[in-house]
Amino acid sequence: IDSEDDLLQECISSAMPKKK
Amino acid sequence: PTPPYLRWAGSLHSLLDDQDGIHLFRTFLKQEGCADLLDFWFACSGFRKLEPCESNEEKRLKLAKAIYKKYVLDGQGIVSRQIKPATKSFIKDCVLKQLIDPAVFDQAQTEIQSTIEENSYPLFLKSDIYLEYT
Repeated sequence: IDSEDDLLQECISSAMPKKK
Repeated sequence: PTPPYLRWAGSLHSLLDDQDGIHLFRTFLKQEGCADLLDFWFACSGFRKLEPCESNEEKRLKLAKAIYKKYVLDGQGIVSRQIKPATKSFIKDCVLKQLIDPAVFDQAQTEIQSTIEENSYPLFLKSDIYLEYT
């Protein structure tokens, strides 16, 4: 379960803008 | 230059293109009990960015299942309730058949984006949390 959540979090973060 | 918080009011895209904007919007959505809408939207974008190559297939399949399980499968969840039944069936079929196109969540993302644009986003721009920030 943890690794699924980690994968999801990583995926969500990868789509967010990196710089301001 | 236009301050970021004024740009956020211009379009949802401007808001979601700014780290501080995302953070504030997510805080608002969390208060409203619908932060999953935003998380799902970003998860769809992140999934689409994953290249479908051999070394990635296991990860893509695992991730597609995780997104499906967390946001689509639970019929009581805020995301699932805003996605059309046909769209949910399509995603379910793809996941079960393990045929995971990068665009598998695109339609669902569009539907969730409409929900955000029509409801959460205008409410956010009128919310105390945004007005206090400005």
